[in-house]
Amino acid sequence: LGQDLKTLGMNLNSVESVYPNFGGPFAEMPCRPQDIDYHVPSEYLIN
Amino acid sequence: PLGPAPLQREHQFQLQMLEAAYYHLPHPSDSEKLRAYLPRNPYPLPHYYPQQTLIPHSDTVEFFQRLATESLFFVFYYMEGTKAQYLAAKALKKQSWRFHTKYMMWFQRHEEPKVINEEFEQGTYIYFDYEKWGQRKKEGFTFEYKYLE
Amino acid sequence: FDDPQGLLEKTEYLLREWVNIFHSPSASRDPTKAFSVFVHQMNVHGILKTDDLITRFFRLSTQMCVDLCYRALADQNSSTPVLVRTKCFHTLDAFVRLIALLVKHSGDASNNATKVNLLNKVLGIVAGVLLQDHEVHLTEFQQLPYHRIFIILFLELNTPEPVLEVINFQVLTAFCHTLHILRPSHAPAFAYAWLELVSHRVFIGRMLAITPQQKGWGMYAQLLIDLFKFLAPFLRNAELSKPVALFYKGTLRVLLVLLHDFPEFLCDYHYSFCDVIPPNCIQMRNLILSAFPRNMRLPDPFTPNLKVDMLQEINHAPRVLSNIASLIQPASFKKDLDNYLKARAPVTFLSELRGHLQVSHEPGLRYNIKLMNALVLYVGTQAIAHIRSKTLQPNMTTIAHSAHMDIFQNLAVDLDTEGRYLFLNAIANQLRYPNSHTHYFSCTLLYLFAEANSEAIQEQITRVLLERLIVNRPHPWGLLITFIELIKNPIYKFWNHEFVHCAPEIEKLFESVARSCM
Repeated sequence: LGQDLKTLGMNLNSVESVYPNFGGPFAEMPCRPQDIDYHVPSEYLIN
Repeated sequence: PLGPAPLQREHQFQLQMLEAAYYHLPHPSDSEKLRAYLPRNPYPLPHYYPQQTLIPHSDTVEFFQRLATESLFFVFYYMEGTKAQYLAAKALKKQSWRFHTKYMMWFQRHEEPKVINEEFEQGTYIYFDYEKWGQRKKEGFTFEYKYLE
Repeated sequence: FDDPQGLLEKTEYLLREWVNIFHSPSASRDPTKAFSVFVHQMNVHGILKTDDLITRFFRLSTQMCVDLCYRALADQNSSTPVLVRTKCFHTLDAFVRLIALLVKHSGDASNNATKVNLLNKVLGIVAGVLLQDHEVHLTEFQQLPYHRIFIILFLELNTPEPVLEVINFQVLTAFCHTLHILRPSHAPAFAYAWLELVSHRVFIGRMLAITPQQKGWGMYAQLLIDLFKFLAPFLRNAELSKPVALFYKGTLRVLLVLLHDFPEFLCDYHYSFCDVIPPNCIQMRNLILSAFPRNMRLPDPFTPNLKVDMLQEINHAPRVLSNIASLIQPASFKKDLDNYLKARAPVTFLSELRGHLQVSHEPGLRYNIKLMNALVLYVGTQAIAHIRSKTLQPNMTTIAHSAHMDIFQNLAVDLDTEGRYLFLNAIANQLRYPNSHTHYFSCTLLYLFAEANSEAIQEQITRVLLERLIVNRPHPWGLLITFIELIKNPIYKFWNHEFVHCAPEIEKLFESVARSCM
């Protein structure tokens, strides 16, 4: 009857907000740090 | 007690289009800037590999500070433009590495510099050479502060 | 139509030129210089001369980008999905950067209208190309190019730069308008990408957290209503094909983010959301109704002898951002309703009530659900005000023998099973966190149970509560305290009713729910 919402791959016990790492509606897990585009200092854009 | 309601024609069309779209699903990388290295590339791994364990709090500087220095350099150079690169840089700075914006390499004092003034400091440094992928020692190096991030 | 001679070739040349510039090392070192050189080229080719030419340039460019993607996607067998995407994004990201730079640098610094107008124009053009493509390609439609254009453009225009921060609310408004135009019921083959866009972490952050005074909440609520309206017919029949199940699961994830991070947003718009969510979507509705303000501490509903009417919070009305009174149509009915509430006459009003609510004789579609919901909430809020006007507090005594309760009792008796189910659902949808509505409607439901003149009504009240309790969590606080009161307080003689023992598994179910409640 309904889904076990704890199995949707979201860290619902997190004290902080979850939206900054939300992987999207079809992602089975939150974003990893390497998945999140970040406004790093332009000097870091080595490539 | 409502029971099923027959789908109206427009809903049948919508369902048909949704079902077709199901075969062209968005990919996580569609919402991310192009990755020069390490693009997301789903790969069938053996089931016994850790599939989804995201280490809790792995997006904190504290977590990155526990990584080996070489790992931080890997993250910094191979995950450019992401939060991981930003966290790796912060962790490196906490270990007294300094980023040289001209050579685009990380330097660490090997000993107290022989000369320090307003413009620069001079002495022996360890630096990480990302082309040769290894730490090197450099004596008599002048670190001009205008290149200090 | 009527593209000037040679415009297509010029556009193709300029787009190709820009893509090369965008990917050149010099551009990454000095993006502004590269851009100004290119704008000069656009000028030389007369592209920026008139609004009409700029519009044609963007439409043709969009078309070219889309065509390139279709060719690359068709070419899948010769390369991997990652390579196909890299090829597509190579051009798309350059095109998006051009749009972003033109938006940023158009008009002078003080004149933001030019920037916003250009953005709206471009978004409108891309949306137009998408809808036309959707009609042409039908089940072969590819969301990829449009998804990429919209999300990368959104991210580019939300980088923390002063010139963009100043127009951020207009940027958000432009994107919300575009997403509303492209809502799933209009472009169902774009639905998955649409949900990705609407629930992207940066979009959620900007709409619900960063934009001050909650100015983005109303627009975001509209997008969620578009989402529920699209899903409703498929969920209503509870026949979830895999594509619908994936989309529904995605919707649950988005709602979980909102429940966790923005519960006040769900509290404010719960009425509008429940108005479009099918009555059988119990868990999704519970998820919305379970939201409560983060600064509120909910007393444990299982606390023995919990005195709900002693809670401070039940004196405060919750924010309901829908204009309920205006939802009661036609105006003549609203007038008769107000007259009855005021004069508790004429009695004929009660006997005509069902006629206003019933819209067909087709089973499952007999009633105007929106009118039912609005009527229940309107009468309830009027009842609370009426009781308060006599310096009393709503409780099991003060809610009785009133024009308001006449209406509820009449509906309980006069409606058929389908109608009464919708009526009881409309009441149960108000059982949320401690507030004056939760308290009033909890008392009303229990009063209707106690005063029912037939066991069928009591059974149906029990069903409506039970079906909300036996689904997976979360469960709204008001639902729990109402059911606990029903099964614990002897005045309802709950356990004596025939329907409680009508079958062994039902009896076991009640006992297990009772145990978990005790």
